[in-house]
Order: sequence, then C-alpha cells, then structure tokens
Amino acid sequence: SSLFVYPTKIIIKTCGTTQLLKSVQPFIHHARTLNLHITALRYTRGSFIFPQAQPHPHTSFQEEVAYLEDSIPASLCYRKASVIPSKLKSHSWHVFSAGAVEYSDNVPLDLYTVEVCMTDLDQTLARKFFRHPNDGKNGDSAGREMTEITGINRINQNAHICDFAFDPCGYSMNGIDGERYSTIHVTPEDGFSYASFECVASIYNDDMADMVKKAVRVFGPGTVSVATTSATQDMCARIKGAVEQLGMKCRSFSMDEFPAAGTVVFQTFTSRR
Amino acid sequence: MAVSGFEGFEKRLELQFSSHDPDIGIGLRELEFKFLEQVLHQVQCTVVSALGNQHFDSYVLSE
Repeated sequence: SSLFVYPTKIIIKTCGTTQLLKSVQPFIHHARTLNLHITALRYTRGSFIFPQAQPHPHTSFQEEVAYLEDSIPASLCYRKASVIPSKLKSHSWHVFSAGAVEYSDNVPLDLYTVEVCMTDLDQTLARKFFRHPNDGKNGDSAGREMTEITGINRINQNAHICDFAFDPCGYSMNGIDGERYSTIHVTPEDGFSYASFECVASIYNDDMADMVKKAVRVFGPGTVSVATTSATQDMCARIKGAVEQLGMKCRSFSMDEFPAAGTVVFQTFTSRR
Repeated sequence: MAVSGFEGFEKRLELQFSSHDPDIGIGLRELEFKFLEQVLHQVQCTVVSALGNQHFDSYVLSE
C-alpha cells in the first residue's frame, strides 16, 4: 500500500480488506486547518476477490458510493459512479468521481493516471518476491535486492525508488521522478498471485507505454487489466500495442465519461499460454 | 481471503484540494506526521518506508 502527499493532492492506495474510505473525512477536516478545501475526489478499484471478507463501508460498490456521497460537501456537484465491465467476469472497473469543476477536454488535466492490475503471475518470476529464510536482511535491504534482481529499477531509470520486502513474501515500492510517482505492490503466493503497477504522466511524457510493457514483463501475468484516467485515446492505443507486443491478447476495451475526471478507458488482456 | 489478509485488487482514493489563498506554499505537506499516522491507523496501515522530493512525499505502507 502507498500514500502520496502533494501540496494540494493526496493519493492513498491500499490492498487487503482495509477500510480505506474512512480516511476521507479526516483528510478533509485536517486540510481545512491548512485553509485547503476539497475540490475533487476519485475512488477506483477492481473487483473484490473475496467480497464477503470486506468490512463496512466496502461490502458493495453501492454502499461505498453511498458512504462517499455522505462524506463530501455538496460543492462537489459533478458526480458519477460507474462499473465499467469487461468480457472477463472477474474483471470490472469501479469508479466514483466527484468534483466542483467540470472536466473539459480542451484543457487536459496536467497528469493522467494508469492503473495496471496483474493476476496469475509466472511462478518463477513470482518466486523472486519471497524472502530467503534467515537472510539476515531487513525489509529495506531485502526490498532493494528484489528491486534489482527483478529489473523493477529499470522500468523508469530516472526514478528514485523507495522499496520494502515483507516477511515471508510480498513487496511494495514507490518511485519518484520529478512530479511523477509510480508504485508497485506484489502478493506472490500461488493461487492468488497478484501485482499492480501505477504511474502518472503528463501529455508531454511519451514513455508511459514502454513503462507499462516493462512492468508487465517483470511479472509474466496470465491476466492484465489497464485502467487509464484522463489519458488521450492515442496513449490508450499505445499502451494496448505495448501489452500486445508481450504476446498478450486484448479481450476487451470499454470506456466511460466522468464529468469531473474525463474519460476512463478499461482494457483487459490474457496471455496466449 | 488469503491468510496474509490480502484481498486482491487494490482500492485507490485521490483527493484534490485548493485554497482561496493564492500562496499555498507546501500545503498538505505541512500536515504533521502524527496526523497522517492517525488516519493510516483508521485504514489499518503503518508506514514502513518514506521518500520525498521538492514536489511531493511518498510513503510505503504495511497493513
């Protein structure tokens, strides 16, 4: 899981059964002590694998949306909740967006977001994210070793990396490169192996498709989903081409418009193996 | 659910703020770490690693 704090933006990303939405009101309250008021909120997630294990307010997307609607001021009047489907039953993309200002295409937001979710990782590659018993390392030094042996440090060579390896397995990293963050989270256990890659970029960066390709190659997944928010159609097509170059087949391409966030494109891919 | 408490696909929340004061300075980065820890406690997370630059602060969390 990761937290990013900009002067006027907070991004928090958690896996597991955390009650993430309970952070909304404390963040709004404490931002007010700094004379800052909320102007936009966006909540996204894939499909729950164990929905019955989710605590309130995450027992269903309807409940999450109701909870968010109650947590934000009426000034965030441009609101929309949507579940973007795919051809893979287990893969839908859930989005709730709210904002005080309507998004307009001809003033593209500075940064767009790419959220990649990967399951059914290649077992040999996933094994690199297990700690060696009695390795004499701590989370930081073991994390650094994993970053290097897997090539994660070569996804964006300009990024400074903050990494951590969990015991007995699992890995998280944040990359920081100027205003851009990237983050990777890995659960390597067989049966429910999972990895995510997320990155932001401006329309002036043209390395996103290549970074997505390098990130997917690190894990060799059976299934990949890619959600892009406020990106250009051209960038979505380039990301599709990059993932297909790895031998994966695009199974679905769907999209939806959000008044406060622009276009969300959701693509799913499966390996040909 | 996996033994490790892992539940699969992440949840992601992004909040954007603004101020009537034109000079925002470092804005939210001024929040005290103990407040961030309070909020993270509500989300069942703790900070295990941190790194920042002149634009933003980043924290790796454990659940």
